Order: sequence, then C-alpha cells, then structure tokens
Amino acid sequence: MNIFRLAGDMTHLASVLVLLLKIHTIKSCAGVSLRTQELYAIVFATRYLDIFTSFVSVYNTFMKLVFLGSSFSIVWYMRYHKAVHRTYDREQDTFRHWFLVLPCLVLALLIHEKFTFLEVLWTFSLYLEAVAILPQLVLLQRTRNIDNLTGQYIFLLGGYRGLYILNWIYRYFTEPHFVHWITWIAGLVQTLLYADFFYYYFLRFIGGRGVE
Amino acid sequence: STESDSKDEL
Repeated sequence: MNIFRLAGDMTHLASVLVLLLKIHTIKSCAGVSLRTQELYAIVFATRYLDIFTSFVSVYNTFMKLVFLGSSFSIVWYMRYHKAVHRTYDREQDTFRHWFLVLPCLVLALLIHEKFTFLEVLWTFSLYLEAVAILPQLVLLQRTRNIDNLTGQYIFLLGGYRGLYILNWIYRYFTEPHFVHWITWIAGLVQTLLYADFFYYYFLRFIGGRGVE
Repeated sequence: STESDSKDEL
C-alpha cells in the first residue's frame, strides 16, 4: 500500500459517499445515470467474486463490501425508492449500456492474464469499469449542468483511477516484476475518458460560474 | 508476478 493507492481508494470512497449523500438527503437522483450505476454494480460484482476465497487484508475486504453495498443500494434507490425513483430522468438516460457489456466480455475472453473463470470475469470488470462512466457523461451533456453534487461525484470518480495510475507507476519502480499491462491500459483509457469533463470542471473553478 | 500482487488492489 502506498500513498497514491490510499489516496485513490479514499477518493473512490468519497465519490460513492457524495452520491449516496445526494440521493439520501435531498431524496433526488436528478442528473444521475442509473445505467452507469448498474454498470458499476456489475463491475464490483464481477471483480470481487474472490472476496470470500482470497483474503488480502481487513482493509481490502472492508472496502470491497463498501463498494458492493453502496453500488447496489444506489441502484435500488434509483429503481425502487418511492421518492427517489420519481426524480430519475429516464428519457434522458438512454445510453445503450448493454452494448458496452458484451464487447467487454468478448475482449476479456480474448485478452486476459490467465484463462480461468475468476480471472476472465476480473478482467471483464476492468474493461467494463473503463467505459462505465459513458452513460453518465452523455447524460451530463444533456442536462448541461456540472455545478452540483453529481459534478463532484464524477470529479472524484475520475480522480481515483488517475491516482491509481500514479500508484502503478510507483509500484513499477519499487517492486520487481510488477507489470500488469491489462490493468494499466484499462485504467489509462478510463482516466482519459474524463479528460473532457475535467477540462470543463476546471473551467468552472476558474470562471467561478456554472459552465454549460 | 505472483497471483496476489495483482489482486491486492480494489
């Protein structure tokens, strides 16, 4: 564990807490893409299948439970909670996210480190996480407003994988044989997808006004 | 690389 990895995990945790805070306190999920949340639930479900078979540390298991619990409860809130699901703009959240799942599964079957059930699903979760934000970014362009908790959520979510990239660079130089091209490329693609959002997000800080 | 080191991350 290094400072970049810890900062990345804390940023990721903060992103989830910001979203839960928004949905739970103001009982609204306006501007939040249910499709992105469903993709993240699948990402965690397929990445943490080994949660009961391989113990790494209390921290690791705890964080996996937090990410699993929060992503599924956010999906539950947005689908079934009486007040929240009314605020979900279904007409705008139309990105065909199932078109992302299949190519990621095929790619995981073709490119992986080991051809085992757990490894292929784990690799699938990496590819899927890289593109999971797309429905949310498309929805953001339609709702045209980043000046709210959803904007903070996306900012933190994009930042966490960027910090993980620093962690991978650090580990590459400090740990012999630490090479994971699949993870690195998927993480890089994921972070690059946020470049456009980061640009407008920082403009908003500099301009000090809501950016369209 | 050993199995664990690539799976010790979230």
